[in-house]
This record gives sequence, structure tokens and C-alpha cells, in this order.
Amino acid sequence: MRTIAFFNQKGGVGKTTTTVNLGAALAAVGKKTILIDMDPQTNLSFHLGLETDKVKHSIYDVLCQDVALADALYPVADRLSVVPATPDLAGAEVELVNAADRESRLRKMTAAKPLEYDFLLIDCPPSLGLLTINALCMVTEVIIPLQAHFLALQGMARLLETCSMVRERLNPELLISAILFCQYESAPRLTGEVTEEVEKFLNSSRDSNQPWSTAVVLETHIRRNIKLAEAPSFNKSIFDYAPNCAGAADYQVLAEEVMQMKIPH
Amino acid sequence: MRTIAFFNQKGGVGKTTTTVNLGAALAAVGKKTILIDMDPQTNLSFHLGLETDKVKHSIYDVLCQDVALADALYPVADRLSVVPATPDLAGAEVELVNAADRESRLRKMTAAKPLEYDFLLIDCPPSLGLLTINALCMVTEVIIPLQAHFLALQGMARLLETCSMVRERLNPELLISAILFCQYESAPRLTGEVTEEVEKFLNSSRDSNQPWSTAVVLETHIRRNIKLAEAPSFNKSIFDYAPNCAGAADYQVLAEEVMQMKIPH
Ligand SMILES: Nc1ncnc2c1ncn2[C@@H]1O[C@H](COP(=O)(O)OP(=O)(O)OP(=O)(O)O)[C@@H](O)[C@H]1O
Ligand SMILES: Nc1ncnc2c1ncn2[C@@H]1O[C@H](COP(=O)(O)OP(=O)(O)OP(=O)(O)O)[C@@H](O)[C@H]1O
Ligand SMILES: [Mg+2]
Ligand SMILES: [Mg+2]
Repeated sequence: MRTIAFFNQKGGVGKTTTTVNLGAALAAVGKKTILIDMDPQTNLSFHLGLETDKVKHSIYDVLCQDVALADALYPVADRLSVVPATPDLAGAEVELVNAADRESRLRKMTAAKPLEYDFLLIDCPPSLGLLTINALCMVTEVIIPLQAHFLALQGMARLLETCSMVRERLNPELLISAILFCQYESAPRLTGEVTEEVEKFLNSSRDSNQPWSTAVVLETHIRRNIKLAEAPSFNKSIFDYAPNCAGAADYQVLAEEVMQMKIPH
Repeated sequence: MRTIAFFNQKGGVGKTTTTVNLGAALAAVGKKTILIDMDPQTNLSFHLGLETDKVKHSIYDVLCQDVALADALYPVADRLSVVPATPDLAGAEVELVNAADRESRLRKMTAAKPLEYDFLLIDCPPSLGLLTINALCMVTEVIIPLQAHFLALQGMARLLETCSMVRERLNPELLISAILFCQYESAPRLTGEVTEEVEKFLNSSRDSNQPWSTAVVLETHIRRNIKLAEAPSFNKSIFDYAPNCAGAADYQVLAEEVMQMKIPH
């Protein structure tokens, strides 16, 4: 099972939109996929129509009440299951502060019962707190959704530092496998400047032993497309809402590229 | 002094861009203005060119080291001063957890020394933690920057709940004075649907005693304009970077509208 966290503490870059639609695209081509909503905003759960007040077990129960991840799965489509978030997840970080294994709760409860899936994707909140650390502790890959804007670039240093810290102290397997440009607009000069800056940075760290030394910039860009912002209001993935739009095409091509990536483990 | 927090736990809606450019517009028309960067991502400080490793006092020192707000001000333009954030702010929430006055540290240290300013604007992080609570405890107004997207709307309920809780338990003066549409695109159908939904909601709560019962949707919309995303890379406000673009015009009009608002206190 490939485990991937979609992480960027910069807000609004496209973490949730990517986790939902890449997940749906992978399931559509036959991959059994789990999506975990790790954000107290519960955007992913809402996007896929999971009413948080009707679910029996949520990610909060997995982290704080010893429920195995396998027991908190809700099927939302063929080969696609979600571990939903509920608003009480906001309290999990404070509740876990004094637990001995506070960073590795998710890893532990994922391993508690066997899971027969091909992909496990995690939608992280826009922060560097314990929820994000739990996700980074559990996965082997991080994909960074990035908007080609300068403020998004400014936060990269802390994002990379966090991955380094987790790899050193908590999860030696952790790798940043890719950077994905979201809400991509090819025309603005800013786009070219930011993508160039990112490529230059990655090329300069090729022979370092950092978690990003083998990271690539994915060739697929997710173009800005209003249908991607409309789909959540219908509780559908882009494939069910507007299968012929550019957003659906981009996420389909992304799924192909992600499946073909060579992961160094 | 009018005190306004720009708050929305949804990421990437335009909190930082609005705090910086509204602040610059108010200063340009003669209002002495303070901007506080309350986000560990330090985007506002970076946007205005404040190198976080060169500042003597930051908002972290105000919250955790008893430095008065008046002693952490850095002038960045005529009549415009910033209280910068540094990365150690990320640790403030855990450090404050056991302090008796943990929610009202900012209010206390703002009152510690007199401030002769017309406006104090706070850029909040995309979360509902202690940093945001401190901001809500200190201000009398909240303006909610909102993108006319569905996921942004979904989070409104929790945002309003948080303001209610703070008003009931910590700051009886707190009012949501306005909602500001950012990254506004008039063409998509989604825009009309979301703005209608927000107007309907506000109209239905007019005679309730909630913090939003007198809130208005500002007539000014901040249109999507790539120059607003370019300006941070030059460490300039939109007025210094591209004074003739639509973004500069929108923030200028916004400043006029904000100055003319009737605030019920
Ligand atoms: N390619 C795109 N084109 C147009 N709109 C998009 C695109 N991707 C995402 N959006 C919209 O932009 C907003 C931000 O995206 P999203 O919520 O997925 O980001 P996020 O990184 O998960 O945000 P947060 O930091 O709050 O968790 C949402 O309203 C979403 O519908
Ligand atoms: N009106 C606009 N037109 C185009 N781009 C914009 C506009 N407003 C903001 N942006 C860009 O969109 C991104 C998100 O805006 P900003 O960082 O101000 O949001 P935020 O709410 O402060 O985000 P966070 O939740 O991470 O603090 C930034 O890259 C910014 O440059
Ligand atoms: Mg999200
Ligand atoms: Mg911000």
C-alpha cells in the first residue's frame, strides 16, 4: 500500500481538492483507495457527502479512543473509502499533548488491523501541529500541493524543516516524493518565476541526504477551473460532477503520473 | 482606535493580502495604522519586508515575554507600523496552554502602554487555536474575508460559533462587522449562489442577539488580480508595486467603505 500525505501549511493551495479528486481517479482505474480527513474543518468529509453527525467512528476516535483505522472506513464509491473528520478533532491536539506516543497514534492504529488497499491518501490541515505530525509519521511519501504564488513559496522552508525533523526523529522512511502545482495559470509571469525557483531548489539538493533530494515537480499541473470549486456543493468528485471539464482531465492525468512514479523504497 | 481582526480559519481566502493592503490604504489617507502578524507562517511580516531574524521584539515576545505591544512596533511606511511574527510563534499556543490569562494576553499587553493610532488590524492564522482567540479577545470588530467558493462557506458555522463563544465568555464587545468577498470573480454561477446564501443568512439573523446580527456584506469586492499575488515578492503593498491596477483600486475603495461603516459601539 502506498501512503501519501498532501501537506502544505499554507492555506487554500488545493490539498483537499487534490486528495478527493486524485483519490476518485485512482479508484476509477481500479486501485482500492482510502482517504483520511485529518482537518478539523472537515472539508474532505463534506466534499464527499459524509454528514459528520451521522458517522459512528471518525479520525478523532482513531487518534484518541483506540479505534483501529480499519473500523472507521466509510465506502463512498467503488473501491473508495473515507475515514471522516468531525469537529471534535480540533480538540485532539490538546488531548494528545501528554500522551507518550502522541506523534505516532495514527501509525499505530493503522497497523492495528490489516488493510487490503493500494493507496492511502491523507488530507492535512493548514498547520504544523500534532495532526499533521501524525500524518507525516504514518506515511512514506509527501506530495506538496503548491500554488505558484510567492506567499506559498515563502512557507516552503518551514515545510521542508518539518519533514526533516519527522524523518530524523520519528519516521526514517519519510520522503517528499513530489510537488504538484495547483490552481495553475500559465499566463502570469509569476507562475514562471515560482516554478523556476522550485526546480532550481530541487536540482541544487539532488545529492544531499534530505527528504526532498529525490523529489520531482510533477509534469501534470492542475489548472484553475471553477468546476473544481463547484463540485463540493454537490458532494461529488469532479468525475461525477463534470467528467468532461479540464479539472477532471487534469486529475485523471495526475493519477496516471502518480501511478508511474518510481518511489525509492 | 478601531480594532479589527481579519479572521477565517479557511486557508488561502485573502486574510494577509487584505490586512496588508487595507492597512496601507488607510495609512495613505492619513490614518495612523498598526498591523499585527498573528500567523506563525509570518506571511504579513514577509510581505512588508520585515526580516524575522532582524527584529528585536515580535508578537511572540508580546504574548509570552510580557513585552508591551507599543514596544514591538516597526514602522514600514508613513503612519504604518507592524508588529511582526517570527517562527517561534508556532510554540506560543503550547506555551500559553497553562497560563491563567492565556486568552487575553494580547489584550493585556496592548493596554500596557498607550497607543496613539486610529486603526489596529490583525492578520489571523488559518486556525481556531489560542492565537486566534487572543486576537478575538482584544478586538471589537471581526471582518471575515471570504472566497465565493463552497468549501469556504462550509466553515462559516464554526467561525460564527467561535465568535459567539468568545463574546459570551471573554469579550462582550466582540462584533462581526462585515464580510468581504476576496479573489472575487463575478462570472461564475457559484459566485452568485454563495453571495446570495451569505446575504440570506445575515438577513435571517437581524434581530438575534448574535455577534453577527449587525454584520453587513461589504459592497466592495476584491477582484482576482495577479498583481496582488506578485506584490509580496517585492515586499511591497499593492500601492507601491502597481498603484494603477484593479487590486489597488479595490483596496482603496475598501478603505473608504471601512472608514464610513457605522459601528454600533
Ligand atoms: N484547480 C482549481 N481551480 C479552481 N478552484 C480550485 C482549484 N483547486 C481548489 N480550488 C478551490 O480553491 C479553494 C481552496 O482549495 P482547497 O480547499 O482544496 O485547498 P486546501 O489547501 O485544502 O485549503 P485549507 O488550507 O483550508 O485546507 C476551494 O474553495 C477549492 O474549491
Ligand atoms: N484578489 C486576489 N487576486 C489574486 N491573488 C490573490 C488575491 N488575494 C490573495 N491572493 C493570493 O492568493 C493567495 C492566498 O491569499 P492570502 O495568503 O492573503 O490568504 P490567507 O487567507 O492569508 O492565507 P492563509 O490561510 O494561509 O493565511 C496568496 O498567494 C495571495 O497572494
Ligand atoms: Mg483543505
Ligand atoms: Mg495569511
